[in-house]
Amino acid sequence: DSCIQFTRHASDVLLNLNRLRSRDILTDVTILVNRQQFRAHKTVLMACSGLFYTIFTDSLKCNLNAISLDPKVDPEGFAIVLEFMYTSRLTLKESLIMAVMNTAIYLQMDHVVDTCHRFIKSSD
Amino acid sequence: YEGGVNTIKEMGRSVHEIPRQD
Repeated sequence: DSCIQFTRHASDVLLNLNRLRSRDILTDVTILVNRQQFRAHKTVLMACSGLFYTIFTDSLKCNLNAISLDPKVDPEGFAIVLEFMYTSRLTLKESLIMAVMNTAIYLQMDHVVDTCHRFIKSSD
Repeated sequence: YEGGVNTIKEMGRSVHEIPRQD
């Protein structure tokens, strides 16, 4: 008996999900951050964020097709975290790292928060 | 250097784990 593991599978599938997002194929939710709107797939958001997991497993909220985030969330920070969800790459510009970290805290993404903390401490 | 920026490889867990059942 054998088993073949395609080691690139996870990243190849994630790249295709990001292609679906950029072509707005089967996206099923709009995230409103202040005045900016972001289309996404609920399943990808739930797989990455504790907050979205809680929202979309709540029978009263799982059918919503638009979610407004707290106005304290920075749209640029959210855009970077959303891009991370779909690419595994977190862009850390000096001017935005706090916005990114605060967005990750709000979205309950502890591993990203911890990594941002370590990055900030190491660059101090 | 990947894509012109300094890329740091983080080997740890990236996102939460969804429980098998709630």
